[in-house]
Amino acid sequence: LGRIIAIANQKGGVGKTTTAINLSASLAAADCRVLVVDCDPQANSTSGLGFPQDAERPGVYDLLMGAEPDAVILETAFDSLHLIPSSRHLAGANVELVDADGREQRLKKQLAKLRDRYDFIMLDCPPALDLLTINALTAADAVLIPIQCEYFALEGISALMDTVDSIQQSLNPGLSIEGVLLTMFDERMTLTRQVEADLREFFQEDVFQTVIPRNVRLAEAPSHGKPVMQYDLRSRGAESYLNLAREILARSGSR
Amino acid sequence: LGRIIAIANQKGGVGKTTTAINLSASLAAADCRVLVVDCDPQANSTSGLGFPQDAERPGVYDLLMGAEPDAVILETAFDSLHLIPSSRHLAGANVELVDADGREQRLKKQLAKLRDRYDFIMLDCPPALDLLTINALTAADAVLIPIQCEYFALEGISALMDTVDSIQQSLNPGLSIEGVLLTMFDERMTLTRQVEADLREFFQEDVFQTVIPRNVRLAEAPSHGKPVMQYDLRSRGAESYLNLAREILARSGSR
Ligand SMILES: Nc1ncnc2c1ncn2[C@@H]1O[C@H](COP(=O)(O)OP(=O)(O)OP(=O)(O)O)[C@@H](O)[C@H]1O
Ligand SMILES: Nc1ncnc2c1ncn2[C@@H]1O[C@H](COP(=O)(O)OP(=O)(O)OP(=O)(O)O)[C@@H](O)[C@H]1O
Ligand SMILES: [Mg+2]
Ligand SMILES: [Mg+2]
Repeated sequence: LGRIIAIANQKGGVGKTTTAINLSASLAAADCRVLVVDCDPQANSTSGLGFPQDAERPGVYDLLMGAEPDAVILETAFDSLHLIPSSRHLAGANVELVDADGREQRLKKQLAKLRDRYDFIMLDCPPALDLLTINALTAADAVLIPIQCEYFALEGISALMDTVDSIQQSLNPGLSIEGVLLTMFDERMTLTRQVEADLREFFQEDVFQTVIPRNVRLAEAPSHGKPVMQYDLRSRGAESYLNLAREILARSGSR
Repeated sequence: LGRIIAIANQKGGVGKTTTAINLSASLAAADCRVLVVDCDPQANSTSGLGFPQDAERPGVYDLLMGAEPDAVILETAFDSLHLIPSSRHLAGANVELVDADGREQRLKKQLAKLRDRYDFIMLDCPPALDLLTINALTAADAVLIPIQCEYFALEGISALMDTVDSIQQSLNPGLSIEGVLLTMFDERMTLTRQVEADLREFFQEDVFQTVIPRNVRLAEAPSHGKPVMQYDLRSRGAESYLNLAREILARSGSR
């Protein structure tokens, strides 16, 4: 049965989308059937997987409003990697669902129909602890937290963990931490080293062994609509996400 | 009469807070009276100016709910630089104000009382086109758009400009573009150069002459609760924000 992993952190620009795309592509390369769900109205996972912005294309917004999953799932150009796209429409869901019944559980109910068709369902979250992120955390088995080793990123951790706690207590008692992923890591910077030490102390063994280095190939790949392994397999960016996929597969005992 | 500038871009991690703090400190160093309003529940401008997180401290949330401005304004450790802080409470405003009358104009009404006391009022926005950002764009005379020269940042421009357009048509016809600021600029990267060319073509002379380089001192300063000029005046980061302040002052013909 497929595992649902939410990739979340309300701090902006920490590598949520880059992780959603490249971890998913790496898992698909290892013969997993993977579905990426773009829960961010910015729709960066959608374009990074080769689908230009299109406000008319049905996607996650429609899914939350009750559309059948089959009506919104897209096949990407990459084997066994599917996508439920997003568009700027999705920003409206935060307002429209405010008074709706079971507003936090909409995504969970819809993804339950898909668990037997995928090995992994990866949820790319927006940079906010809003209803979209709450829907993702409620639907997920685990949360993967990308984090830059910088001061503001450290500051936001307690708010994120409080949100995870409150979701575990009410909406999703089974939610666990998949891991904390250090991203854009530059070992030459003392700031990075200092924040890394703080994070490892706080999160202990929840921090992934794999660390994602700052690597320009990761920033270039999305402009070609491709994951980094298809854009430049020999890059450190591609190698680090393949290592992350191996680490996650080893933890869940499969493959 | 004070100018109100919103620092906005829904793309996360592009340097909104870093610009709010360091441009404000540079203007204050040039003897302007400056007020920073932290409109982001992450409260990074608040901590970057030396005020640790404190959910009990009154701030922007209270201002939006009708508190008197004098009850929430803080003096910082830096001459003629004041702050209206934020806390994670502020995230609740997005939901609580959904059905309220004049929900978009709350900040505008409150800041009107302060215009004669400051030369500049800088609004640090969250990474979302939500009610907080809309309040800031409705209250502002102009919007300053920090942007990284990377692909996903380019993608988000059209959604941001559409939001600015729709606010100009209804809530704030006087809203202009203060400028587009290229941040974390690394001239050695071809990706940066390509995206820069696209941005200059799209925004023409709205792009500031001043470009903010990637400079680790800018990332280190917030952990000391200081703007970069107080942390390391000789750094390229401090120099670039002083240049930006000069450019903005020259444009508005003062000083
Ligand atoms: N390891 C890396 N090395 C270099 N660039 C990176 C790396 N990871 C991400 N980037 C680039 O940094 C920027 C921010 O990353 P990304 O958009 O994935 O973050 P995000 O957390 O999804 O942002 P948002 O909060 O806006 O959703 C992007 O331009 C991306 O291409
Ligand atoms: N020019 C720069 N050089 C190096 N680091 C920078 C620069 N500008 C910002 N940073 C660092 O990059 C990170 C993102 O910047 P910042 O938090 O200011 O962006 P933001 O747009 O306010 O993010 P958010 O969308 O989460 O509000 C921070 O850790 C900051 O210290
Ligand atoms: Mg993203
Ligand atoms: Mg910020």
